[in-house]
Order: sequence, then structure tokens, then C-alpha cells
Amino acid sequence: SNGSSISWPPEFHPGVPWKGLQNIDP
Amino acid sequence: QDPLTTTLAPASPQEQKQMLGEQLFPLIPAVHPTLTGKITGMLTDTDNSEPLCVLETPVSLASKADEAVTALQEKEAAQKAK
Repeated sequence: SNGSSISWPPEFHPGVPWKGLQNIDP
Repeated sequence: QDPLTTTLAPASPQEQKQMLGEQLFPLIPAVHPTLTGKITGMLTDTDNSEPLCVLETPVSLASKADEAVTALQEKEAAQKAK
């Protein structure tokens, strides 16, 4: 699990496909 | 006759979020020079009506960005307390 490195809220980057909450490891 | 709404209509939900994020991102630094990606992410990750409202009304943008920053700060404080 990499939940400690990626946390809510997901960060938006222009030009990078947005995955929303899918970016977050539950 | 909102061009953005018209553009969003045929797009998939994920494409709609992407378009809204791309529109919001350059506006955020005007109200909060830091945390642009996070604030955009928070606003984008809500129901589409919210980022659409923010895009249409600058007053709403400042208000929502403030809410987002407050929520982030509370989350950071909670994490530090652990």
C-alpha cells in the first residue's frame, strides 16, 4: 500500500489525465 | 448557452472532470498562490455543478478555494496530531 504517500485530496496536474479518487490508495 | 456546459455535455464523466480541472487550474493562483493542484483537485472531485459554479462566478471561486484550504489545513493538523 502506498496510502501514506498519496492522500486526499488528489492533486490535479494540467495535461495529466484526471483519475480523481482513483489516485488514492484506499 | 454556456459554451463550457455545451462542451461538457457529450463528454464522459472523467473527461468532464478533466476539462473542468483544466479550466479551474489557471484561476486558482489568483486567490491562493500555493496548493493550486490540491485546490483544483478538491473542486474537481465534487459534483460537476460545483466547479461549474466556481468558473462562472469569481466570488464563488475565492470562497470555495478558502474552504478547500481550510479543509486541507485541518487535515494536516489532524495528521500531525497522530
